Amino acid sequence: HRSPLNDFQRLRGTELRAAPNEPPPPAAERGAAQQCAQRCANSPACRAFHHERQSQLCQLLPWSQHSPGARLQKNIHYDLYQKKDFLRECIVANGTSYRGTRDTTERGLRCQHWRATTPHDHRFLPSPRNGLEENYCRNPDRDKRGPWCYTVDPNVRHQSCGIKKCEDAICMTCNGEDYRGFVDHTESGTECQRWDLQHPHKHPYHPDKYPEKGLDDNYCRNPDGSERPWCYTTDPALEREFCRIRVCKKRPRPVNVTTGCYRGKGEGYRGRVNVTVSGIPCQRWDAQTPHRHHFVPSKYPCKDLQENYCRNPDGSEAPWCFTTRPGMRVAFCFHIRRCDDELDAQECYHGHGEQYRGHVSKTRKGITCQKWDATTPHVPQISPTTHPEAHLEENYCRNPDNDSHGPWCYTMDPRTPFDYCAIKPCSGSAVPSVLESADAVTFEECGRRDERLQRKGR
Amino acid sequence: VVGGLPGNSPWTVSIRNRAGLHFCGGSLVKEQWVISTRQCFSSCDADLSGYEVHLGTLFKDPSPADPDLQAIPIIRIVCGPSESHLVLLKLARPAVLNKRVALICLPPERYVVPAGTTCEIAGWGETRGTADGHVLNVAKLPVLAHGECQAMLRGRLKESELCTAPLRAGVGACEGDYGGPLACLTADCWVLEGVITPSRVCARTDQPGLFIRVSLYVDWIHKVMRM
Repeated sequence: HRSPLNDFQRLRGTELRAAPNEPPPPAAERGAAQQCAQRCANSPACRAFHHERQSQLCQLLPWSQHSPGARLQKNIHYDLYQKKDFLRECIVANGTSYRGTRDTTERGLRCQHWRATTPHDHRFLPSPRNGLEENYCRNPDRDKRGPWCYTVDPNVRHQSCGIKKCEDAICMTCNGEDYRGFVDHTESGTECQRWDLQHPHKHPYHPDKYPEKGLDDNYCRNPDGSERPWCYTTDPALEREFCRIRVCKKRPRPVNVTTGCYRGKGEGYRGRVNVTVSGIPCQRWDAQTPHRHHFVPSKYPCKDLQENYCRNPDGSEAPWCFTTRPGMRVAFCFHIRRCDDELDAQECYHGHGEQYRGHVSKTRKGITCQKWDATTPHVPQISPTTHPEAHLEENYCRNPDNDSHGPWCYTMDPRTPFDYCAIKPCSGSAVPSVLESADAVTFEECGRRDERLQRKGR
Repeated sequence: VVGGLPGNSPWTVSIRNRAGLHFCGGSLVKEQWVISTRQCFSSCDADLSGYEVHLGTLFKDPSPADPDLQAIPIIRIVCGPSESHLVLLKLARPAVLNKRVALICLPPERYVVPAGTTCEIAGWGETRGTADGHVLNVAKLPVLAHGECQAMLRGRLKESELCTAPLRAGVGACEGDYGGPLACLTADCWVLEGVITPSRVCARTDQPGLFIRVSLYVDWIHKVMRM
């Protein structure tokens, strides 16, 4: 059930141009991204491929972005997939697959070129298949200390390069929500499923929907406020599992802490409100009754899960808590007020926002907006063609239908056709009062009931 | 409902969790759409697989063999404009309308229901010992003028809220009723003027009942159903 794409790292809307003296790459062939990946994986010379989404063409490339003279360039028609082995600065297992460009040893000695036999004569000569290029650190003899090289120092024949294992190379703070490292296996050694695929496990964490969560390729991430980074696995029998990643020694300083009000989603709220909107006392975070839960304070060191105070440890929309009522598991603490400075945000709109021409392009839930001229994931009823006067540019929030609730956009979440944007009305912007209007009342065929049943019921 | 009587409200639905337990109310506004309140759900992205609505029954825990019961899974939740605290729930299939299941009218956009109009709340929530807790209870409540309610609440009332007058004997919504309807009879039609929203206490005698004013969000409801 693993995808051949698992060996590749994707860069969307990017083209990789070779050095001018390189011969042109082979002609493009038809195929889906997975098929291109399979072809590239089978070809020892292939290091990357372009995938042209619209025409479903793929072009195999014998170079990567680290090849001399190669450069990345924006191209909206292409996705660039490069073999992970050529990009990673860390190693997997003993690093025999490492194809990076490190060329100094752990003590800082420069590596000897593999094709050179001085100052040290040796038997590991380059061939098209063994990856011994330039003077880069490699592990042709499966040394358990990882990639190494012969050194240019006549007194030191060879030395380990000290390249760290991926699970140790980048550490995580708190619960690893910010972890952007390269571990792609779970703690049991199962390979992760790519976030942009829906098999073998169907899931809601599509990378386009949560661009700020770093759901790249099949790397371990923590998009849902779990205890640690995790991933869906390529094993159909194991939906998801935690990954083993080193914890940083330094704890980051908390940002955006508030006590009397909350900003954004209230993840920095550290106040002492401890009842729900309807006055039900919250359950203590360190208690497991009446509700069992995994938000144990010791496992969430940066979330300040003290007493029974309302908190937002999982990126929900607002601070919340488990309630002391057995029949009501969680409740939001919407009665905590929003901070005033947030209401005066720089981006605001007047009236209903029909004239809003700003560049906000995310919904209030942080989902990226779909471009107005795009037709996926949603086929729009309103577009630059149908509403040429509405300035429907890029994926900026607009209000082409004079929606009384403000600027909105189609979203990149396939399950949310449209949503309102994170823009507030400007202070002092007057909207007519609803209490002054009185309309004639007309109704369709609804809202009628059999009054005999009412009497009978009573 | 505190201080209510057993009654019939064919648009009031019971929202059930995976264990089949009732936790909130809602109103059937279209065959495949139910309106309720945001506070009933943990998230706008909540995984509602296994959640259902029950329609067509007066009983809180009807037998699965109840011939009138329609149990329909919820397939989607859509959150309303932020200050609305409303959600629309899409059902897996359209409800079958009959004498026990009916749609409730939506008010005209920005319609203000006149003070003194008699309305009803309905729900399977707590009765605090005032009525039979195993059946749907209904209570009548008169609409209170916005200005009067504003005075009683010392200026804390928003235009997006609607009040009913406090009654001498405590009558009002309670836990488990949230998300249900405040239905008012206008021009021979029952109209969904308000949605029951959680408040600090249940049915306090000297406090008005607070509801979300649905007429301000009718455009959003139509847009969601259209899109």
